[in-house]
Amino acid sequence: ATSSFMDSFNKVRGHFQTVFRSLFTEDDDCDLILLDEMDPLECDIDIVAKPKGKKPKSISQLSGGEKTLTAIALLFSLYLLKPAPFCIFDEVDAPLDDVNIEKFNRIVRKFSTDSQFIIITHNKLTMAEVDVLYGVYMEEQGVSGVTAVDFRKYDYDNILTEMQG
Amino acid sequence: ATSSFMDSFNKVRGHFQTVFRSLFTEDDDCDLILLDEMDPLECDIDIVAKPKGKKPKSISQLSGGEKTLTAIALLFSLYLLKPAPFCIFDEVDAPLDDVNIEKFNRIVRKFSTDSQFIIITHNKLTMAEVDVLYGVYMEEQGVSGVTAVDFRKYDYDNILTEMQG
Amino acid sequence: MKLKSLEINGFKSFANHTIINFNEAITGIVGPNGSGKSNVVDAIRWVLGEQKGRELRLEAMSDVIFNGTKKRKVAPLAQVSLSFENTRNVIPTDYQNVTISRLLYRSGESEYRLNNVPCRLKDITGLFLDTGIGSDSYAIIALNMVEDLLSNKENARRKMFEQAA
Amino acid sequence: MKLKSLEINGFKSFANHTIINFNEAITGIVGPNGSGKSNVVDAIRWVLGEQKGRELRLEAMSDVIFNGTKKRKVAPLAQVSLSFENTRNVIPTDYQNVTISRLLYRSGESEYRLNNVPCRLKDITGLFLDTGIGSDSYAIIALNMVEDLLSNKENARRKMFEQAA
Ligand SMILES: Nc1ncnc2c1ncn2[C@@H]1O[C@H](COP(=O)(O)OP(=O)(O)OP(=O)(O)O)[C@@H](O)[C@H]1O
Ligand SMILES: Nc1ncnc2c1ncn2[C@@H]1O[C@H](COP(=O)(O)OP(=O)(O)OP(=O)(O)O)[C@@H](O)[C@H]1O
Ligand SMILES: [Mg+2]
Ligand SMILES: [Mg+2]
Repeated sequence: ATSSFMDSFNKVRGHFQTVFRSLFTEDDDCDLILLDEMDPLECDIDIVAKPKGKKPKSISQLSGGEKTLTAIALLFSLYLLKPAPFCIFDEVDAPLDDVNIEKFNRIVRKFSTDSQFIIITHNKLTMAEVDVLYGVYMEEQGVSGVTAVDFRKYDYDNILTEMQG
Repeated sequence: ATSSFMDSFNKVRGHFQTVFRSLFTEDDDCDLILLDEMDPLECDIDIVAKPKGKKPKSISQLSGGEKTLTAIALLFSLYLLKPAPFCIFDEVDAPLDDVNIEKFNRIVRKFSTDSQFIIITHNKLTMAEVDVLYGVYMEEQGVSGVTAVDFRKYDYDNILTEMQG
Repeated sequence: MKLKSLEINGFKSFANHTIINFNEAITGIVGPNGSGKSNVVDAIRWVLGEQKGRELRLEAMSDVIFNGTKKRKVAPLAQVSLSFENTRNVIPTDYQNVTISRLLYRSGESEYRLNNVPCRLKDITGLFLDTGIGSDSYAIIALNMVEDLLSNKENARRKMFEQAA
Repeated sequence: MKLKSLEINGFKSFANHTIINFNEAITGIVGPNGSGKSNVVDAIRWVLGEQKGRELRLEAMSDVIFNGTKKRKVAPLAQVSLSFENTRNVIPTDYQNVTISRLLYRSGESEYRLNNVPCRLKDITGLFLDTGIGSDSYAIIALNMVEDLLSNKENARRKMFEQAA
């Protein structure tokens, strides 16, 4: 059990360095560390992330968007180890700026050859990247309905206004 | 002490009903309740919020955006009781959809006659509503700089790209 | 495995029978705050067998049944069905098309079905062992789970590793 | 009282001397993830006397000093100054213009100043009693505080009421 966990852990650790650099910049450092190598099946797992030349003491010093992107890098590293048939992301792009949203959408597109993605978002850039868009709205007070949405920017603004009822 | 707290509490409660209805709809119900009226200085304060005809058992059943808007209603109710000379909001508009962002910006504008506001945001609608815009960016790797930004939509996209360095 | 469709009826805000098709690689879901987008995610987790009400923002499991509005009464039951094409035989069954269903009646009675044949919860969870699909999968991610990963709340990082390992 | 300007030097990512003017009713701050926007808010809380490192995302208070990058060495001290116009005599002092400053040296020595005259921390916090301004004011709000209000973490609701009452 230990060796199979260590095997998986080391693979994810390798993926993390690749994925992190693709989401931040190519000469950034990051790592995943087992805090107690004598107890690999139980100990805490530390995340080290140093984007863009910075030297934070821990990831809690990073900004909201940097932390979110780091967590996304970890998730996709797990997906490289074991792709799930489908992945659902509920508004995980909310803390990201426009440039990082493009990176997020690009990595989703890349992985979508092996997994189906369902992305819930309020962000127009993300909406422009998906293959099909469904609008969920209040059909009557307190009752949900769903409709297909044809996304062209002004179209969405109009639909959103209609959806507000 | 008790009567002065009760006095403030009841005023905030009244404000909450007004502000909540202005952020949701005019015939919505909401309330602030002292969970133990025998111990008003220590007991928990309950928030009841029923937007748009819904009947949630507690606010934890509401959606992310509905909860955020409810908290904003509570904050502005406190500001009606005691305006602060300045208010700082760091990306509190992130969970809100476009329609609710307009409502948020409108209530900020309304209260800005009595208080100065500093709003940190990634949202273009909010950016269009402020009086002056400052861009914070990485002047060199890991070092922040600030510049005045002239907001017209394409201008911001260009500046953001430049700011990414 | 390829997702085909999700059918929701009487579950949370979905008082009306609703079908959402998932034929594409990347599906986007958009709409106003409180319209029901996260409820769609809850429905998928619920039909996959989620037993913890707290994970679905409920105080009691019976809270998943549409609880009525000022203009509409409560639903007699909540029902969700999720249909797949069993491509690459990810699910250990001879069926090429698989539909799992879950029903909960106001009486508290609950049913699970596999291709419309009543079964037990463990028949359903058993189908998905090792596929990466499950109610608390590393592939179903909302912002609060991103925060848990970053703060390592309740050893969230290890739990996520173990699902992928 | 009217905010006039904020001066930051050596505080967190602000290795270079930076001035931000706050002359308008509503000031917006924008920029990429990790650029330093929330650090501006931290700077304001710090100069107002914040003593808890955790509130500023620090493990130790010395972490506020610019800690260097691959290309730039650490700063010798962190300094922040906040200037106001004392309109409506909100602050109990004869000065029409007030500047509060805080300095922290790598040695651990720290200084507070009022209009450039060294003073103690309590001289500064004393100035702002009952004004609604303070390092943990109900008027300085980020998304995590919105969540604390909604979940009522550590009686957040009552604490906020007490600041406004
Ligand atoms: N059992 C139920 N019966 C009726 N309505 C319910 C029930 N459970 C939850 N709801 C309602 O569903 C709504 C929440 O929907 P949901 O969380 O899916 O919104 P959302 O589209 O994700 O919004 P946001 O963009 O703000 O995240 C709430 O207003 C809640 O009151
Ligand atoms: N003492 C320090 N020295 C140098 N850099 C620091 C220091 N403390 C924090 N930082 C850096 O400042 C950056 C965080 O900035 P900040 O939180 O202000 O970003 P932000 O603009 O709010 O971004 P976001 O949009 O993601 O919220 C982090 O990358 C962090 O490493
Ligand atoms: Mg939601
Ligand atoms: Mg920030």
